Amino acid sequence: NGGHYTHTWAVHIPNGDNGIADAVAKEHGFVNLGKIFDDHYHFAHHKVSKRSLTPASHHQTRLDLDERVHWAKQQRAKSRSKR
Amino acid sequence: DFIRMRPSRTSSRAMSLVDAVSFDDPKWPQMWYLNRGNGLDMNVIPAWKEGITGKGVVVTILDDGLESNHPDIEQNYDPKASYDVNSHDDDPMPHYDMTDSNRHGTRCAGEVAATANNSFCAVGIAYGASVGGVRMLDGDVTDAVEARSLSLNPQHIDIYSASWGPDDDGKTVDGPGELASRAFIEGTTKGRGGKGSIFIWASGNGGREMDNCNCDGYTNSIWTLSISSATEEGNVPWYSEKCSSTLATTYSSGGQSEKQVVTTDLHHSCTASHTGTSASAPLAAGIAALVLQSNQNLTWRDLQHIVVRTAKPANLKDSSWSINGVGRRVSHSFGYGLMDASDMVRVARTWKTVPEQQRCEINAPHVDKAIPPRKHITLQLAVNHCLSVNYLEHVQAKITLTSQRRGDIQLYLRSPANTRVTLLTSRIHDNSRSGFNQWPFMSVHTWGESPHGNWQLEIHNEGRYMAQITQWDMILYGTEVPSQPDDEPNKSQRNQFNLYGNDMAHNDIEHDASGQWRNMQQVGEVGMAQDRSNAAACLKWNDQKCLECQEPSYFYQDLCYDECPQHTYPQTHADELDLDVELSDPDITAANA
Repeated sequence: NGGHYTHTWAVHIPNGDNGIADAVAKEHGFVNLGKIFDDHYHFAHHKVSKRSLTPASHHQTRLDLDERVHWAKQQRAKSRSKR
Repeated sequence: DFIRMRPSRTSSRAMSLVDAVSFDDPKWPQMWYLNRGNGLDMNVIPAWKEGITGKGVVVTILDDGLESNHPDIEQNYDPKASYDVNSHDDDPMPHYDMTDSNRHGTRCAGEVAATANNSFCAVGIAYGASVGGVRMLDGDVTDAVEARSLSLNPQHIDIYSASWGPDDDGKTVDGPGELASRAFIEGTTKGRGGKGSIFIWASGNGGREMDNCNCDGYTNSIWTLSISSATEEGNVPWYSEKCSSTLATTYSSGGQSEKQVVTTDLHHSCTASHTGTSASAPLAAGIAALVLQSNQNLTWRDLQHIVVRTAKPANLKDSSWSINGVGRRVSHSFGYGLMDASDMVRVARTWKTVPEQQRCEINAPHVDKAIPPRKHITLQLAVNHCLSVNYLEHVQAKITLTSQRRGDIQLYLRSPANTRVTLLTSRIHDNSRSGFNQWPFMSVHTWGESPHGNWQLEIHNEGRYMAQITQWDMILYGTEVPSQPDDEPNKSQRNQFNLYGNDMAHNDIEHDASGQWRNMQQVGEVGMAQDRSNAAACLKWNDQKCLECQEPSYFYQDLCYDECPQHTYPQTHADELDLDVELSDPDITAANA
């Protein structure tokens, strides 16, 4: 029961540091926002709506089909409150 | 000490000590939770007097940004402990709006490391520490955003302080996703050169909504040091949530007549009205920074051990105080009590790194039991083979159950040492039909106890429809040997008992799930059932539970014993008839014991 889909992805690209993560992002129309940890990267796609009830399957599929990508997941917003 | 000396002492030594704590920051006199003395503050001043100010320790605030050029912050501001995850740059400066809605992180940061003696605003608990901010709440929060924040520069940052979480609305059950969970694991295993990142978390403000912080997967996590609040008068605040995963408490706001927390605010200003558990977690983070300065080798688990041993129950009023199986007072509102900075620093100086964490998971077999409306059932699980865990730290009861209304379910866990832990209270707003799917209810209440023996899980269904439990797994964390070299087995429980007197006789007479009286009465202060059971004496088994023992062995907690376990005595039929009446009066019980 996650919140809306965002225009960002978490992407696992083994050995992505040597320019591979940037290349993957560029080839598929994403921007590499930087590393989350290890070989996991934070991508954004500026042609995807920042808030959507449905996933951006086309962009997900492109990442899924790229052999350099081990795993990718479109990020959903979580409700978080200051205390 | 501080208050007594301030007005008239003339000796040079006394004056120098006074000078050491007489700051010229104008809000210092209002910082009641640091300077009111008489055992009613968090005992920070003695640590300061010894020169412990958090120097060399790095704290970051995961929140809505940090006003890094604030006059009380800029001296201690650490850009390497800062990042803007919302805007993807290195500057965590908050976004300013008409309502100053992004003041939260700046307020939290000042509690930790506001500069002392700069004639401006307040004094941070760790005023010598470095402080950074991660701007991550001012935008969509996703699993990736959380993971990125929690794993920022883990070889540089020592302590991450978080005063946020899933909605405290009394109906949410939510926790870290797969990436954030991995960030916690990576942080605690690899951060700080392998000693483990320290994650300090506010336990939640859902008291008014009857929320339970065990339904928040961040505070309920073993990787976070979960902090609750106490008011100026030592009461449970109106916003406080009760749960078994809270480790300790710091002061914060309370009723309208009670004071709040002083700290930095947006626009280079100052406030004396920071509130809630949000204000408590950074105070704990500041104290943790002092402790790490006194011993940089402490691991993330060392710090939790030190909190457990030094937190002070005194002056905190709560009906849920109880005494666990090793004699420690613990409460569902306050954990082990109010954090004591000076005592933590003292203990930390000579602390020996705790032995490696051991983990043992036991799966209750064939759990598929209905819980009728307005009834409860009790499940039992014998722990006999977790040889690597003899001294408990965190305990998780991972539970899968279905219910027509999740808020109708209550869960209680009883340890072999007879510590009764509330894992879940009724939540009046929780109408969800989702139940719980392998939710790891966590408890710190049995810290130091032996896990060996019989664990009991009570499931209460206060609703009008049937509920069903389908899975119960126990995950026990702890050590094989005592956590400190001078801790002999059971030594601490005896010392603690002497401190707290005889008001802790445990009543172990009760109906079990089948309605049978137990065959042995447990008396006295501690109910540690040593695992000296004799399996060969069991005549009939069911699901690892012995149903009948061969004479002359004794039956106790589903096992057979050749001799009565410690603190138990043989029970006759006559005892059974009388004791249920007598034991209802604690005084009589203690006298009998």
